[in-house]
Amino acid sequence: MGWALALHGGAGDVPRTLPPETREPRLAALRRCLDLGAAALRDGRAALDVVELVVRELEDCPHFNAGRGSVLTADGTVEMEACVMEGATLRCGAVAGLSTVANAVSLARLVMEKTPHIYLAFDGAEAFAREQIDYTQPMKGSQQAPQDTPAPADDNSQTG
Amino acid sequence: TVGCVAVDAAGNLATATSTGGLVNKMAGRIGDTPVVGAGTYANALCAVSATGKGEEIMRHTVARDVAALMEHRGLRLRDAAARVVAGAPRGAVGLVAVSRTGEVCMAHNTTAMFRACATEAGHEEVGIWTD
Repeated sequence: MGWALALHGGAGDVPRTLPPETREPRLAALRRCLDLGAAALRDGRAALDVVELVVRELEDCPHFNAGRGSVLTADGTVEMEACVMEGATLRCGAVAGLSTVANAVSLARLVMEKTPHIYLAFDGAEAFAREQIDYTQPMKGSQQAPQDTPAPADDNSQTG
Repeated sequence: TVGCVAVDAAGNLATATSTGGLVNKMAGRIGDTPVVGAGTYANALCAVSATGKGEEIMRHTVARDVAALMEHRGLRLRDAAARVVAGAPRGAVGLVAVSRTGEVCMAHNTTAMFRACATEAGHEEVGIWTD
């Protein structure tokens, strides 16, 4: 049946009396993101790239509770979380407790692609994000890839 | 919460979900979005992204249950999603899902869900309430 995509904002008890000035910007953002994702799929982009592309666009839109539009905790802070998952490989990445990252979904994908873990949260996730930014500086070429120290053969440090 | 599910021309499936959490939530509270199998899940049959009351979505492992009903009961995407949403507490769950064959589903037991979908066959939908 070919390519397909679906996207969402929040679900809940939204009154039908929602005023147009609140309703229309959200509908316009949904249409814009749908067109963005459909065009990418039409161009042959991979599903994983497309879902990240669309969710980044939604994170950058202040009308939705994610990224720029995130709500505040009881302490008046921001704690964002995100997750990506690829069906064919079951590879996945997730982050939580983020307050300084613009696009949590892209950090979740970096956790999936650049760490042996699935889930990073709070300080560890923020430190990993800073590391990723450092890594993409111009000095990237001179950066030595971290040497993979082989895990000790006989210990069980690689199991939960 | 925002999310997107997609199947590309090669039949690969993926899902992504992102959220600011719950307004006034306790600091440190983690919701369903980053819990693989609760708010977000994909396998070779379908990709799912959920939104709503995170604690209920986690209790009912919503995203994984849709995939499991397809995998173990042979249900079609639409029927699996309808079964999971109907089995969750009223007013708590919304999800979008797509199958390897390009079937799209947007199901919710709330009064509304901000949603949109498109298929290569030309179907397109953008909505908030269920008319």
